[in-house]
Amino acid sequence: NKYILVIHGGAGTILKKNMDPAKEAAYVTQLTKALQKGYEVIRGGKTSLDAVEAAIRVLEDSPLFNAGKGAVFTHDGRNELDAAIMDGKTLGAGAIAGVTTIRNPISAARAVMEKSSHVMMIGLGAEKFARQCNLELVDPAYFYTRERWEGLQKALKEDSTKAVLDHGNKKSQRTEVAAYKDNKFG
Amino acid sequence: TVGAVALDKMGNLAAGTSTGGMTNKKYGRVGDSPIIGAGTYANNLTAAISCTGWGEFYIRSVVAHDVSAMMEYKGLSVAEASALALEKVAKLGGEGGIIALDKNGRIAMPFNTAGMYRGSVTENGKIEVEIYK
Repeated sequence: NKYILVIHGGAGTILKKNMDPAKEAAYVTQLTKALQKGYEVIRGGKTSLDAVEAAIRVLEDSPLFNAGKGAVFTHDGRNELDAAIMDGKTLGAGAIAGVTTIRNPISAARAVMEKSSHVMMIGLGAEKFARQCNLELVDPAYFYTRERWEGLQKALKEDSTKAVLDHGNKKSQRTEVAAYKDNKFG
Repeated sequence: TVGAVALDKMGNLAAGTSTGGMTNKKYGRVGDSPIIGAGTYANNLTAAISCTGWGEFYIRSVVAHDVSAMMEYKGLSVAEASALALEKVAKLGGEGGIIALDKNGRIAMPFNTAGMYRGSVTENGKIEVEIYK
């Protein structure tokens, strides 16, 4: 049987002219590392779930991507993390949202799928469940990166009512979200 | 946002997505990533899908399940279904990307933004990493 792994690290205003060679090389290195990690897992006969979790953990641990360490900041200066996982064989699924102390949210989503009768848990309850499952919990400061913190300060300075896509493009900067007069800009 | 979709030696598919959300977001706003059927979906009959982009539009279009449904009910390929699902997002005014992998190992990675960090590895170990359009 074929075995294949595909990953993404986010979409948006990612332009070669804005990217310095060192930064581009760092992204390519981390994406390659995630692919290698997941490939080792499936080549070794483990499951696609194991490969998905292994690859995403690499990207969550890298400060380059908006997930886990390196996540963006909310208006209140917090890193609120979400994750989901789904098994194509059983249609089992697990998800968590709005957590701030779980080092690898994808592993918590998988624990919800495999160790509870639920599909989704949020906030403090999800963190309590993660602790019961012996997942690694960290101080919220673990997720801090200067670049994302500066991104929040910039957004607050430009207009504190606007949420920002982690790679929003010019189009999205002007798009008005009528309901809350809440523009999006990169 | 980061995501992965995989097909293993037993022929089983899986999908996963993890995110920090949006800068400066308020009120406990949650995007599509943790919503099964919106940002993340997997079904051995069709495909494994992980999305990235403007979450509100992916939730409203139920994008990840939409890709699977178009494959199951209309017999579209993973590439056709992913492209069509992304078109629906764009029509609503949203932007972003999708990675999808079907049960036969066919890959689709459409996106309607300037770039998307993405990559794949096949059973012979061949790794491809892309960033720009």
